[in-house]
Amino acid sequence: SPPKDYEDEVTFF
Amino acid sequence: PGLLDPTSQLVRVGKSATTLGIAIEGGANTRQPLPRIVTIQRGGSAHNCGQLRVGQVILEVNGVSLRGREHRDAARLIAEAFKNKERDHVDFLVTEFNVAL
Repeated sequence: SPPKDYEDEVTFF
Repeated sequence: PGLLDPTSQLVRVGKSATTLGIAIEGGANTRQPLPRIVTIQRGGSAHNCGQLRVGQVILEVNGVSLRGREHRDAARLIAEAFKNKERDHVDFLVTEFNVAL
């Protein structure tokens, strides 16, 4: 699968 | 491997607040293969510690490498490290440079 857009994946702790 | 990187730094974050107070982006199979800190929230444990910076890349958490871990997996590891009551701190190995070794 093509690389995902990392900007779509942000996690807050 | 992280220890061979002279720019890496071990940062111990005490659990001084109820939240860690950081946000990360990236993970394996993305353009940002290792998680990068994008936010440090005032009043959180990371902010209180004073040694983590936005833009740093996290290489290891409590000695566990984040290399090859997708975002969700890396995030789970960090969340569990903070939640684990057996330790009063979380050790982060971070680097200023955007390494993808």
